[in-house]
Amino acid sequence: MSQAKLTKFFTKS
Amino acid sequence: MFEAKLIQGNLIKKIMEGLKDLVTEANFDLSPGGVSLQAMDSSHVALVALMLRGDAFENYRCDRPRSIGMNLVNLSKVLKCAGNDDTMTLKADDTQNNITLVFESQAEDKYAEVQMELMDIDSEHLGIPDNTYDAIVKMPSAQFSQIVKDLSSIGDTVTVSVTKDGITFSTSGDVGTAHITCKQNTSMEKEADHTTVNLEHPVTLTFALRYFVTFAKSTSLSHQMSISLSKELPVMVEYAMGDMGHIRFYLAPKIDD
Repeated sequence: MSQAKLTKFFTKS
Repeated sequence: MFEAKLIQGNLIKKIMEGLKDLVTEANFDLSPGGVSLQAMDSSHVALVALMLRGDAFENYRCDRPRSIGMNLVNLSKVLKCAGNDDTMTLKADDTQNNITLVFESQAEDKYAEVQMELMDIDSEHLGIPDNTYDAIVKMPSAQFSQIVKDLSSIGDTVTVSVTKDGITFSTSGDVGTAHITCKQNTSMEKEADHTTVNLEHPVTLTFALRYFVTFAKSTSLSHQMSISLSKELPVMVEYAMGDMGHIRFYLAPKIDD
């Protein structure tokens, strides 16, 4: 398994 | 002009305990409604979102919205000047690049004033969607803290699984494997001791355990905490501070390659 980054789920606002 | 006074000044100390191991510098967003902060850790895996409502303060004044950048390591040093029972007043003049912190004893026989330089910080603000989570578990924060500490001495990752029976934390390492299950339990007199499972769909996700250990440093903020999970989404770990505000942590899961 690899560590996902938050930016994969949350968009920059 | 920004000015805000907290009767329980140690609330800021407790908040900093939960923040300083995750982020070293952050922008505090001051607005007429209150103080908020959003910051990601350097690896962009975890995010902390703090909200303190203006009416949580004894007197709160914020003439115009403004972001003030602070080095949290320095802020922690400054906060050492505050006694645990001291009131804390924060003052920032719009024209100055510093913040003044005033700590006063309840008996008003000790007065400390510290000025700290502000800094310009480039930070990315993320839009966090209002998720409907598959599972929300509320449990005593001390219990969550103990579980993640115990498991972190056995393994590096934790698999969190919520079913109608409860929440299970599992890890494995050189020592062996461990599973800890907390079942729904509302039989205790104090609501803060209850464990409740609100389940839409069973969910299982895997996370880096060390982040949970860092989040649990906010344990002193609240007797209860909550873990909100959805399939293939970041977990939200929340410590609510009554009606004063909250601190929320988001952590991206480990995903199959």
